[in-house]
Amino acid sequence: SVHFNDPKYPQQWHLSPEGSYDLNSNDPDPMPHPDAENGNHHGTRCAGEIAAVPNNSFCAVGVAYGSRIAGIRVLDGPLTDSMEAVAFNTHYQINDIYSCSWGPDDDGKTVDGPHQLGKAALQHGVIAGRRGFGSIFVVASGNGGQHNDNCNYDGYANSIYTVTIGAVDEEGRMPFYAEECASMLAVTFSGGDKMLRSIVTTDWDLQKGTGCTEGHTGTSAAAPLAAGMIALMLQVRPCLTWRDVQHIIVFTATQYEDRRADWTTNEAGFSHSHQHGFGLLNAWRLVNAAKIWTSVPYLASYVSPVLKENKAIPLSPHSLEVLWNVSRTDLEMSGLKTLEHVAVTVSITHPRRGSLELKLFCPSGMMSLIGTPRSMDSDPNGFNDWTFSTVRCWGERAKGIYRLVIRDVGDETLQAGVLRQWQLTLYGSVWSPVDIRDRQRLLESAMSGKYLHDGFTLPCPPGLKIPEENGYTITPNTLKTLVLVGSFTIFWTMYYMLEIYLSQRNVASHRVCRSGPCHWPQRSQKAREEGTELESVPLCNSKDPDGVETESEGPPTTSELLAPDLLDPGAWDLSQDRSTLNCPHRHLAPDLLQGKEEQIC
Amino acid sequence: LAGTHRPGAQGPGGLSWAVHLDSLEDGGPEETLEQQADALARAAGLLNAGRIGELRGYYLLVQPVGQQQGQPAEAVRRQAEAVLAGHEAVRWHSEQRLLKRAKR
Repeated sequence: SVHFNDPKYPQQWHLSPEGSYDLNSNDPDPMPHPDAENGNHHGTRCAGEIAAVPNNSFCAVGVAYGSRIAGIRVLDGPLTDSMEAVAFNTHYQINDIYSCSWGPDDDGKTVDGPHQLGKAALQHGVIAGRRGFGSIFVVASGNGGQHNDNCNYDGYANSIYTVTIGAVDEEGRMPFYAEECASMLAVTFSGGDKMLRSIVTTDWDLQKGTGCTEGHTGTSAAAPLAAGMIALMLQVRPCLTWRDVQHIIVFTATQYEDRRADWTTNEAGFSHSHQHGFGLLNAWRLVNAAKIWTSVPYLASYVSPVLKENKAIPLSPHSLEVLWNVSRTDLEMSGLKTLEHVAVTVSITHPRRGSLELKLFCPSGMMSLIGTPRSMDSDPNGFNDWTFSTVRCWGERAKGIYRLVIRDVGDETLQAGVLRQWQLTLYGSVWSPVDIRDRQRLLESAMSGKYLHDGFTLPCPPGLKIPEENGYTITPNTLKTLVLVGSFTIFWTMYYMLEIYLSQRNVASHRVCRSGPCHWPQRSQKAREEGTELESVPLCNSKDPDGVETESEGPPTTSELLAPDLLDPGAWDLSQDRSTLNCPHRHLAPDLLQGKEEQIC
Repeated sequence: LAGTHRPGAQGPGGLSWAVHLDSLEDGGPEETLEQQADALARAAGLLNAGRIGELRGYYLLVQPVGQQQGQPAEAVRRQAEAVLAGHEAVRWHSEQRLLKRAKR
């Protein structure tokens, strides 16, 4: 029902007009700086998907075209843990959503994620970011599909603090590059194989190009669309917490027909697929749910003891099974009743890590494939306190027996792996299964859009004023400039002081006193009264009008010495006409020469 | 450079360590932590490049640019590790290594 004059808007098959309804649009595109390999157009493609301005007759339109977009450039150079930590919290009281279309290598053999500082920054972001409602971290699940990679080997994707987004093509299928994982929350559109359309967005390209592309693809293209839809949610309800956003995604993502998706419905009625998460994001459903959403209870958690096993992992078809029973008493302290994320931290030795398969069964029997075999991963170091996670038990009861089943799908030539130890961590809330069902019903009643008009608004607290601790920061360039200016100033000061010293010494050495000791000219009474008297070195001897040279009696006063600026290097130029040098007072205002003597050199 | 942990603060290719300081009393003034970090950096032969983002108590200590030519990296590393590992105010420390991250 909305019309834009942007030429490629009609090609933007992935936009859903009713979900992108916007209240204003007034944002110029942030232009990046060109770099050598012109590599940062990646950011502009993602930015365009989110916030390209409509009706400017340029290129296309962003999902949240009323939002403002900031670029935090961190990939175009050496990247360390501390730099990641800085990036995750940069301007975290201004930026609501951090859309991260990057991560560890998707080569099917890397196991990596945020290190100590990155983890601390993610946690700090959800606690203190966005005025205390929590920064929203959206991450792309990865492009390792061709190496049968799994995003549970990526610590950004399987973190409880991030919204992990996968990709589907325009027919809703998992594209060749996409990864499966049990910690994926939802999917949205991106490019598929050759015959299918990719994402249309802006594409800043210094050397060539039209500023547009119809070829944006990968999970990099899906994450920003999700970020844009989350922005629309925050537009209707800014006080949604980071966990509210995750809940609304779980409650509103839509399951759809895809035989290969292997959908499983859990005890709480949520359907999840390792390929598609809880389903396809739908902006209309997300925004209507956000409009009436009241905040979920605080995050509760339960951590089991470290369970030492030291048990061998048999070759397939056999498997090692270990259990842990979480009793009512265990949960009493935290009040935890229903689940959100379930995490398992394992230490396993094995000569070829890619041969291992790990499955976790929640008390309801819901199975999560948390670690998949990876043919490319021949790492002999196994897993050392690596945390896998799953969202497939979302909304299920927390109490009961959890089963971890590990299989070795490698060949028998290798030495058997050993499960050293494991630890179970449950995250959830005091919501009961009844509360969850009530909320599901409430949301369905809102999908008609009857609450979307402005008349209906739930109270929304403004959030906390959290100062961004960053004091004034001097960038290295500014610092270098200051140092340069400072050195320059010091140098010239030294030069001038030397100059004065030498000139005085020079003058003193040329001074001839014929009649006895040298005396300073009389200090005029008048000058002393007026306070215009200045201490300074006599530049020449004094001579009375009839030409007889006499000695000056004391420090000459201002009126006697107003010579041209003899500190000016040119003034000491020996080739200079002596007359000028000798009679520097010639151009004095006559009234200044009222003294008894006329100063002559 | 205080409070200005910027990636550019450390010389390209220089060694750097992240440290988590035990603030004397929770909520104590930032300056105290800053001074602690300065003193710790001096003791370890490093430069305090400032707090790491918004993480209170976390500081980045970098090898001064001038020193990078002078001393072999291994000697700098040994000295820094010895000081940081043995210092009572250091709750945690970690040498910063390059991470491989790719656009998706």
